[in-house]
Amino acid sequence: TVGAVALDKKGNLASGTSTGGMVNKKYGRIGDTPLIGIGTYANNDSCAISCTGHGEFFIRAAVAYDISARMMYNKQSLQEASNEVIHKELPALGGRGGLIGIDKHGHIVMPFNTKGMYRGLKSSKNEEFVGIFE
Amino acid sequence: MKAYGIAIHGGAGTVSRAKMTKWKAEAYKETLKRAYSMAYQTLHKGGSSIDAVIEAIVILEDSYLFNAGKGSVYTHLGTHEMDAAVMEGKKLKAGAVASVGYVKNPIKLAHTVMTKTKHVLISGEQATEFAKDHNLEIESKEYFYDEFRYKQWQKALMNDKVQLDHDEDGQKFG
Repeated sequence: TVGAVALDKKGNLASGTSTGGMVNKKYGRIGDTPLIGIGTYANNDSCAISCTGHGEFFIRAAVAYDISARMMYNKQSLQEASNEVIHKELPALGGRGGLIGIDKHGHIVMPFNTKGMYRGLKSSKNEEFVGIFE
Repeated sequence: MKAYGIAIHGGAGTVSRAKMTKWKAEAYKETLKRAYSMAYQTLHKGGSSIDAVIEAIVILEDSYLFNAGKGSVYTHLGTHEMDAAVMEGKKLKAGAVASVGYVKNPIKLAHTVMTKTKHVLISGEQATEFAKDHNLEIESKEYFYDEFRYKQWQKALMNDKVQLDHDEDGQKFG
């Protein structure tokens, strides 16, 4: 699974995710990637999110919209909301994976609860990073 | 000046450091860096966030290293069923596809659903036909062949196990 989230100069957020699914997949199984609000979500009033991992758990936890809602209604920061979901909510269900997110101020998060996640970022705040493991 | 930026991922999983050789790590990092750098340039020049997102994902879909597009894993039947989605935060516009085969860049198909239809999510063979109707690139079965992925599938078949594609022996992230 691959994904990207972006904030442009006009303050618009966007998100995208693309996947080949799971090895040996049967029965037409579909994961979280194409489900808006679960594996992919963007809302200028909160954040843009793209997820990767064991899709069934992301679906049950409605991950991407949950983070946006926590920010809009619970006044949590993107950092707080995404860490809580990835390091508490998902593991409580037995879910593994990670996500990337960016908010309307350009704050970027890349939490994951697996051994590694391929990830990278670049921002106008002179931030740049590429990594695989913690 | 307003901040702008891009973040990308290529999947999360359980591969161990020991199995990630130096050259493999370099190959992954080089592709990730190319993807976010190209997309960042689009933003820097005043381009839209949706264009930057699609640009980054196309680069990752076109690499055999990641489980999307060209590097997609095999299903139980030896086919490729790809999914993709895009969403804009301004008016909550969205487009998505599920279980499409042979489309070179599923993210472009998802964007076509968002911009050319009133739907959000379409799936299966009719979605592949929709891609052809909108002149999106369709690739052959050979294009999606990757020896590593093929062996991963054969191994999963033997264990008859469905697995995230970057699990331990998968050496790749999901």
